[in-house]
Amino acid sequence: DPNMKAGAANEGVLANFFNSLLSKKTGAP
Amino acid sequence: QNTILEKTHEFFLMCDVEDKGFITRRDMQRLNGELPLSAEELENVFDTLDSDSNGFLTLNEFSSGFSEFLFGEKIS
Repeated sequence: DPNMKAGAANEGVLANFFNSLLSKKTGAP
Repeated sequence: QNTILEKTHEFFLMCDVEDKGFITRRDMQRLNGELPLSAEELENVFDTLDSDSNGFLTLNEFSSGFSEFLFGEKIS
């Protein structure tokens, strides 16, 4: 299902985004 | 719960640098140089979080996305 794949990709990008914010906040690389 | 709310607000303010109370695509693109995400990925994040697709990301929409991330995926 292409829709499900797109959803999974979005989840990944969202996780990436929030992880980056967390890293930026804590100063970790 | 309060800690999560605080963090959410902190992250929201990191995107909403002008403290407008909402995040626009432009604010998101500004993060391009600060976060290791491409412009396309940031656009994707914005579209995913902007659940009513009105072009403005409210704290409420941002919080929903953040809790989805927190409870849908573990932080390593």
